[in-house]
Amino acid sequence: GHGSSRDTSESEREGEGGSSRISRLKQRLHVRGHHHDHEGAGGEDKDGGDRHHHRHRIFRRRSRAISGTGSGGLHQKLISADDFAGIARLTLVSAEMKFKDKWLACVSFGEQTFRTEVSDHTDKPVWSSEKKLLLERNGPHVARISVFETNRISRNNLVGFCEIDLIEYLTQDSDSDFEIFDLHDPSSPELIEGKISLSCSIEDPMETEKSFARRILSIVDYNEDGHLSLSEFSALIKAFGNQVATDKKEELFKAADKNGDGLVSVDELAYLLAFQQEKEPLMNCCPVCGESLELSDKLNTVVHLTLCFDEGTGNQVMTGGFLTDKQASYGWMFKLSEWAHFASYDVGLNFGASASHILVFDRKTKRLVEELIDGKIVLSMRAIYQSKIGLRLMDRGAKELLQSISEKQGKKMNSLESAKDIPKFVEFFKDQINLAEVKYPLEHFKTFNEFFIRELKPGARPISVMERDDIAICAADSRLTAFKSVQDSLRFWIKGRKFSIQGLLGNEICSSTFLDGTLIIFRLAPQDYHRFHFPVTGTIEQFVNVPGCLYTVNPVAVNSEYCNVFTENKRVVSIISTADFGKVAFVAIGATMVGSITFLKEEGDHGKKGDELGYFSFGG
Amino acid sequence: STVICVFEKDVIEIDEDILANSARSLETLVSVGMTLGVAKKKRSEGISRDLEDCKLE
Repeated sequence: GHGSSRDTSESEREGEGGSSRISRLKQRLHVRGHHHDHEGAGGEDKDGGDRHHHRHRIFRRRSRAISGTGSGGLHQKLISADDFAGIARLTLVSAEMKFKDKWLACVSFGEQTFRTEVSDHTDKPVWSSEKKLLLERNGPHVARISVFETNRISRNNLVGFCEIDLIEYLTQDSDSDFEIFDLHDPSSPELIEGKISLSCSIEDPMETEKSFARRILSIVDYNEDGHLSLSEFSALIKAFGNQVATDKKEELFKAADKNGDGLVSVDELAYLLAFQQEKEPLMNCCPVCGESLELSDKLNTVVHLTLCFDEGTGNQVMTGGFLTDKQASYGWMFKLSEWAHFASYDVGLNFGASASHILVFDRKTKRLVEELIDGKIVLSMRAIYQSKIGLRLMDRGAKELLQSISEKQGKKMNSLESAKDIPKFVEFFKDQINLAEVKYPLEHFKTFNEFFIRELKPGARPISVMERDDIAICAADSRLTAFKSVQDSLRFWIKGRKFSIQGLLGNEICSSTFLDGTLIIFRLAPQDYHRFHFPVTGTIEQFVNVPGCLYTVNPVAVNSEYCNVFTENKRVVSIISTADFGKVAFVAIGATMVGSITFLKEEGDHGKKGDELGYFSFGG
Repeated sequence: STVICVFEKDVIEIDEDILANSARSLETLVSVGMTLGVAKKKRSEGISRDLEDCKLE
């Protein structure tokens, strides 16, 4: 391959065995004994022996670390601590190119590829994009960095590249924070097409732990005051798959709350995570990929979680367009949707993850029933839709992320391979899906989406008082709320500050008679029959497509004052003209993962109440 | 995903149990075809007819 322009002689490389490299790498690390780090306010060690012991534990103990996640396309791999070298923070700072254009840079490392954002039109692009990479002694060392020009005519044209052995880079003495490398022409290695500036350092393990603690804290720190209450702390511990009893949680909370102020700060939580995990594991499973962490040691737990959190926005874009680590660490939560966990996140659900409950009144049995929803999904939805940072992220790429995730999920669910998830789905919801009423046997469905939009046998849903068109019926198998007026709906259910009927229907369709109208909300859950029907007998006057976002329609978001799900989500508004109810607005609203809306009727078509009108399916 | 139906003002009388649950911020689990409510026009016409029937001659 084409070596970098960095001055490292072969003899020097040859002269250093793997152990020597690692020992030099160790010297670059600022490893500190974390016991003393916490106890000494300044974070300094008091005991060199303890420091040595800590290093020894990092590099010599045989244990497990994970170099990727099972959820986001990275390859899950167990490695021993002997192989673990550290987390490298690679930053592509800027480049100097020979002509002006829009530029992006890619880093390929092992089987992963990441890319920066596209620069402005310039010959000196600046990216400052960072990516954390797991360095293993026997794993990939060489990062290939490629710089592409990108414009409308020639999209992503490779202009120059270089290859850097990160272990070598990290073990060389240098006073500079960054290095400059020549970019070689892909067709003629002798030609230099520009220079790229980058920096790379090994993250201090203590910093890894601390920054991880800060990230965890941010998940449940909805008001961003830097502290956790007992209830927030309990939700966090529960979401990490810990089943400890309530009194034990209180005990742990008190242990974490060193200054006894009833709140746990970042530092206190960092302390708890560093020490309690060794005595009695607090984190039993990874909230991102669901991997059981019980067998791994503390450091590797943190490494695993750090990398999983980092994966966040996917492995395509470095920092995913988000501005800070904290923002980027929210990325994984956007993927956690109640709609996706059967295919992509099933491990997380089945191994130790806790479930929360949503109470629903079952009209048929006249009983309150508890619907299970994974604890970490609730946690992530609260963090995204009920916190200020979640709100800010929506304007910084998160909307696009939700759209992209939904489109990807649609493609996946339309693939023949997705059909294998159907039995798993049916098993998971065996008490709620009645296969006897499904029109076709399971073998009939060639993709998951086909099953998702399954038809029912005629008569499976009896229509109430069919002969009377003055009685409206429920339009979908769903969880329903109804309000006589918008004011009631705002009082009891919809908390988005900007909700209005006009916003929901749009100016084109909204008439003054709807403004004080009655509102019925049918919320569909993943296991539900996904076709919707005419609630009233009438003629479809018109359809209006309203483009928009794909927020979740879970009550967590609907009940959030920050989020205006119904007026911002993608939807199709139709008007049904009836003899008994005047005009009825029928709005089909897409959501995360399930953003595809199909109508089976056209403008001018007449429908009897109970007739099929359309369906929702996976997609954007 | 969600479906929202908006009826014009004062045209439908929603079933009481649904309204009661909703007023407690509680969702009601329903199936396609279950009763949602009755058109007020018809009901008031019905009541008028009933009153007509009860009219003293």
